Amino acid sequence: MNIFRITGDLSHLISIFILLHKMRTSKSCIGISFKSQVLYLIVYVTRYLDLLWTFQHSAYNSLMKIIFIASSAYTIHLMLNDFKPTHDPNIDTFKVEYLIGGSAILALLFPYKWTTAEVLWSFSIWLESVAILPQLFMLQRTGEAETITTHYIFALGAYRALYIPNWLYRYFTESFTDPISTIAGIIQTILYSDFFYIYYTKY
Amino acid sequence: VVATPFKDEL
Repeated sequence: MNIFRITGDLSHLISIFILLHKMRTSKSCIGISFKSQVLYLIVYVTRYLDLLWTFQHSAYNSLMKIIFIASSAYTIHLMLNDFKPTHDPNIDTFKVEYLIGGSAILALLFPYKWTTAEVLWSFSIWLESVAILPQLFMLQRTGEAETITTHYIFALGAYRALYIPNWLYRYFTESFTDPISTIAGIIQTILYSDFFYIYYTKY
Repeated sequence: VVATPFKDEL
């Protein structure tokens, strides 16, 4: 576990905390894309299915996986129940069918192995790389975003961006390679880059 | 160099 990996994971945890904190204190989910949140739940459930058989291998990984699935489900629960009146589907109009379809095609074409778990894992990696698009699209449509929503997107983007130096470090120290994660992670970081640029110039 | 068979990342 290197500094980039741990900082990336912490950044992911912070993003979840920011999002839930924002919703609970403002008692609303204004500015949050429900579609992106559903995509993230699909990402975590399909990727962390291995909890069922690798649970005992790493307490750290298993705990984080449970936190990611649970917090994602809780976010959706809040958006569907407590804060439903503040959600406006009319500005959350990104066509996620293409993201899901494209990720499914890539997963079926290039998995590490043609097993259900590996294909679902690959699907989750590709889907995660584009899951922020409905949120960024919504941000662009509504113009000015709340500071807290902006911090959430930054922390979430920083998580995967920090995995890139982690993969480089692991390649040189332990000959670790994971081309699917690496390519998807680079695509994900590129999608965030415009947002990162605006964030840096603003804060 | 083989892709990790065991997923040790998140």
